[in-house]
Amino acid sequence: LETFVGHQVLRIKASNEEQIKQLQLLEALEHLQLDFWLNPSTPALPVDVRIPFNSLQAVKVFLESNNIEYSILIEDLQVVLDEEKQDMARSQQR
Amino acid sequence: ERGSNTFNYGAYHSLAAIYEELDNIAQEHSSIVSKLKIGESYEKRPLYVLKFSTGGTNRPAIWIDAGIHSREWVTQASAVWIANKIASDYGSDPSITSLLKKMDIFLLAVTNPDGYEFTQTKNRMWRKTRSKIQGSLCVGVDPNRNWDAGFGGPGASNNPCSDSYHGPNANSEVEVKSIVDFIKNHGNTVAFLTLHSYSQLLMYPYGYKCTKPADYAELDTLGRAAASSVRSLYGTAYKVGSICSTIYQASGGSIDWSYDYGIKYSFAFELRDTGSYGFLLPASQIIPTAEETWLGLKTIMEHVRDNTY
Repeated sequence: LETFVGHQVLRIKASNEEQIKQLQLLEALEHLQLDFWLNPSTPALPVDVRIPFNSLQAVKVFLESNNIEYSILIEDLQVVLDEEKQDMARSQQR
Repeated sequence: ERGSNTFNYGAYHSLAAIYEELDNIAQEHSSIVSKLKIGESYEKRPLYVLKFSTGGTNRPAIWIDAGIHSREWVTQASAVWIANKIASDYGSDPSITSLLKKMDIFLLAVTNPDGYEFTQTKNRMWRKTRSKIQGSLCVGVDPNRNWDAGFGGPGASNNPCSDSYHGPNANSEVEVKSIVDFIKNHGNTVAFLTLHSYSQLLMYPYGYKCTKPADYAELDTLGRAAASSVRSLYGTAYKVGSICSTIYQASGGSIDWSYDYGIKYSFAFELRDTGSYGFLLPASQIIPTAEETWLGLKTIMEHVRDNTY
């Protein structure tokens, strides 16, 4: 079973097309193993991306050094998945 | 005793439990609901469609599918709730009753069963099919980039390890081909509605190109009416527009194929985003999501019913 301890999901708000382009560059960096839940498209829509623990630091430095605003949508993904599993188990018992 | 009244629609379920519930709905409403197998997935799991019909032959039909991206669990869960809603409301809701007197509805609740099973047992983040590509290290194709509509164009990847990999050729994924063949054999589908999550968008063609569809004005007006129906229940606000103008150019998508095939009323719903969980919506959100989505679907279906072409 694949686990996601320490993975975070960031919600990124690009403020212009230039920043959208920068995020699309980020999308192309396969070694970071980013999972875009919402792909960079227009500044009107957020960009949500799941980031493995090992890539977190690098991505946050990239965003901050380019003044790209972001917030943490999910602090630790595995915690949410564990809650989901417990929820399912409870409902099955019921 | 097993039956729909014991099924918890406000919870996520295994594939087996969902399939059992589809059986329950068909058995408990056998006068209008039947279960069809339209094909098998890559790993040989059945693709079950519920047909809602009051008879007649080859009536105009509305197609609804969910779960083509397997990790978007709220779409499969909403589809099961919607199936029970249609069956239960027939005879009491004048709108659904009159619709089923004229048309049929086909509902595919789990479009990507291999992927769904994989999210339940191995990797919750899995989105694609589970097909093995000859000579490739990676598994799976994005089933919503695999349709014969601008196939291989912008917004899809030719890298088999990418989550938006379009596959070796259009309809390479048996899950996609089964739907295409079913709709072509049926020959009288007039609406194609597909449920995705998330980001609260109601989209119409095109995605593979950024030109307006011939029916742009009608689709945009109908989309806005459906979005306001969704909003009327809990205030969930949707953006409405073509795929290309709303998000980005994305080739090989299902509603582009259905529209180009002549199915005028082709829409894709991206269900609610609470701003906290992405597609990992807690089970407590299933029923409110399904209820509001149903109002949007109903608005579109009523328009289709009254504007057959």
